[in-house]
Amino acid sequence: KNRVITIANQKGGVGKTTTSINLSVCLALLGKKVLIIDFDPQGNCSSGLGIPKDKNTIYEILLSGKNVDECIIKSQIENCDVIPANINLSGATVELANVENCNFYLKKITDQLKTRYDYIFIDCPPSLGVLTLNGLTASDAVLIPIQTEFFALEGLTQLIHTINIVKKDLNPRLQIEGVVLTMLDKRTHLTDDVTKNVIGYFGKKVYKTMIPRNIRIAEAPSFGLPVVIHDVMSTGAKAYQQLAKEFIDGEE
Amino acid sequence: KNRVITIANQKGGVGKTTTSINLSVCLALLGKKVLIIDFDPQGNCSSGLGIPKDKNTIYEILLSGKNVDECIIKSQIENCDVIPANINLSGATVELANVENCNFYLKKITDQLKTRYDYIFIDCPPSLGVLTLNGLTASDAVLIPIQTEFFALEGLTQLIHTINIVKKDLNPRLQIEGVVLTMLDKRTHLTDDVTKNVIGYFGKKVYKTMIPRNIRIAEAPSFGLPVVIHDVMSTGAKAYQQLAKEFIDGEE
Ligand SMILES: Nc1ncnc2c1ncn2[C@@H]1O[C@H](COP(=O)(O)OP(=O)(O)OP(=O)(O)O)[C@@H](O)[C@H]1O
Ligand SMILES: Nc1ncnc2c1ncn2[C@@H]1O[C@H](COP(=O)(O)OP(=O)(O)OP(=O)(O)O)[C@@H](O)[C@H]1O
Ligand SMILES: [Mg+2]
Ligand SMILES: [Mg+2]
Repeated sequence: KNRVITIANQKGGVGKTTTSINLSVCLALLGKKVLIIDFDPQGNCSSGLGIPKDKNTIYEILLSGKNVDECIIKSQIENCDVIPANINLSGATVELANVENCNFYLKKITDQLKTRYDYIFIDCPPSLGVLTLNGLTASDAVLIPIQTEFFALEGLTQLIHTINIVKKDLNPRLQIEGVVLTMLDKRTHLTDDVTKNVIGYFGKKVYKTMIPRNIRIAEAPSFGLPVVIHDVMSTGAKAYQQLAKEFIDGEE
Repeated sequence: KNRVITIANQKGGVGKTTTSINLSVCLALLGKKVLIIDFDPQGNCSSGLGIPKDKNTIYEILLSGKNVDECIIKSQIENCDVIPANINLSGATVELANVENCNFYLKKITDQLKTRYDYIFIDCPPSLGVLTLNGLTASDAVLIPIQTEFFALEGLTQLIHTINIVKKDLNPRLQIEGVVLTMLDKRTHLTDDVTKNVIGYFGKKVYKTMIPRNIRIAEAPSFGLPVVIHDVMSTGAKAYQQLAKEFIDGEE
């Protein structure tokens, strides 16, 4: 194993953080050793798992040379660790902007940690700037959450274009791990239209498991818990457990 | 009137574009002359109103000196014009980064157009970078959509901090126009908790009109229509009409 996977999509609010948290936790519950790197200055991944983010974050490792072991925090779930992020990380966007090899900073860190984990997931902010480029450059693959709504289709060409540029210029091994459809709402044709579009675009890369819109998913982070702990019987929890199984099957 | 208002929040998917489109259109239907400037490279505002965005966009005016009149497009709704955006605008982030007065580029344009409209709304991307800073610098006020979900609370301190910096260093007249709560879901306590929090933080600035989660709102852009045209009887349409009235009342 020892794979690094970036979770990216520049469209906002499509379920990047929710997927980072819940897929990682479900894999950990299946016995995989997982690390989540919160790479969004909003720090939603950290707070969604109840992880303190006031100090010892990814920013301190990247730019002030702090020892990575001091920033790895064990979550409440066995086998699932987190390196938190906070608003300081938005400083990195400016500090890295004109530095040579600015897109390789995160890779230096993930290369050190890779052998300790089965999977390292990187949660990105809603943009295609230096933070997401660092994630894509450090990764073996990218997992793309796509909300089944009209606006979510607009940015896909640009996202694929960026992935191809990174593959060409920065990281030749980068692949698309998979595409997961999120926030499905059975009550509307909108979902069907978007779903058909996405499958037409990505084919077999689209996971069969689709994540329904489920209020328990939105509630869980306010308790600092993944949905599979907050409400294991919910359709949201079952969907992410299913996704984790499909993800592992795809690996073999 | 002649007011310029930026719609901003760095959290993704909270209803910035949806509010830009539907508030503008409802004001236009009440007889106000409105211009929407799409200032997000995703170009969701443009496509949500069925506006072509392949050429003559805000990017061409900002950086290649195109005549602004060539880029103002009349929407299907009387009194509502749009200046579209497309992915080229993401180039501006790089091109403006090291330029002196890089935050004043949009203001040069809105200053020319102000007297032609009652309101100019600027739809921003999910970040606090140079595009949103241009929006805040060009504006009389900022309108903040906040999704009633846990993650949406995290970035508020940073957003207010940025507004205060812009007010101090770039635009002393900048005020908070108002805060609108979006995607309310009556079925969960989560909404109540977040709502209480937001009212505690912003007090009277929070509009009494709250926008419910309503599937018609999410469907409308796929027809290139605002919700009040797509389905005027929907709870979503009624809420935005109500918001427009409250917005105007607040002006007087
Ligand atoms: N399947 C779902 N059902 C219901 N709510 C969901 C679902 N997935 C995510 N959410 C909620 O929708 C909101 C947006 O999700 P999330 O924050 O994970 O998206 P994101 O892509 O990480 O956003 P950003 O672009 O700001 O980083 C959150 O409040 C989250 O709790
Ligand atoms: N009240 C609502 N009810 C249901 N769906 C909504 C509502 N408001 C917005 N949406 C849908 O939620 C998604 C996110 O909204 P929108 O794109 O307007 O947010 P945004 O803040 O502009 O996102 P971004 O951060 O990517 O610019 C869209 O698919 C939109 O159609
Ligand atoms: Mg996120
Ligand atoms: Mg938007």
